Amino acid sequence: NKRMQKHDEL
Amino acid sequence: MNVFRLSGDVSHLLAILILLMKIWKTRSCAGISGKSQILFALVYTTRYLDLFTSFISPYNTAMKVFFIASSYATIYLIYLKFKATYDRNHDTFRMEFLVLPVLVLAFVVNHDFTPLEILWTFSIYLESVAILPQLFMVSKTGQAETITSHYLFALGMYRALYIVNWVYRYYFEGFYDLIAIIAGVVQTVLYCDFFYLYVTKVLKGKQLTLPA
Repeated sequence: NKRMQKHDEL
Repeated sequence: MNVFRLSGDVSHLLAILILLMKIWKTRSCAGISGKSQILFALVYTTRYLDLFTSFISPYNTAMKVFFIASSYATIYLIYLKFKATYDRNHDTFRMEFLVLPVLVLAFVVNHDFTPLEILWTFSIYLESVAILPQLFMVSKTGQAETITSHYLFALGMYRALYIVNWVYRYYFEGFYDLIAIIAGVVQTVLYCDFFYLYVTKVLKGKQLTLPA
């Protein structure tokens, strides 16, 4: 699965 | 950033401010689980280690700093400043029953076997169960102060709004992260019982009492 860019969420 | 994630973060911020206000104004942490607050401090500490390595935006950095600072401030208020009002006898959930399985799972199921990524995964899994000591304490005491129920409602809504944000991001940006999504769904499901009581009781002006 396409990973979220470097965990840009809190 | 989208409106669902932003409102989720605002709800999270509100929850923390409500809790700090409750403890500071009533000068008491009665009914508050210190153990859940310790787990939240652990969640933010292990998740926001990238505070110094990766810069996303001023907003992102400011919120991370606030979540870390406020979680330790809450622990200080509970265990030091107002420790006489801390209800130790009802805050008896065994934290190790949460931390250890979550730690093992983070080593087994993760996206990348690197220290930062395993700590992030540990933090995501831990956050989904960190509220259990608090919910356990409410069920043990059989009731919660109205202000405490507002805190729990705001805290529960934050991750529920994040679920909507993940659906939005999947359809409009093609991104999704199964670890965050599954943990977020588990976290939100744990609040369902409380959400039901909050809507049927607190919103009607009644005291939040659980069938003892």
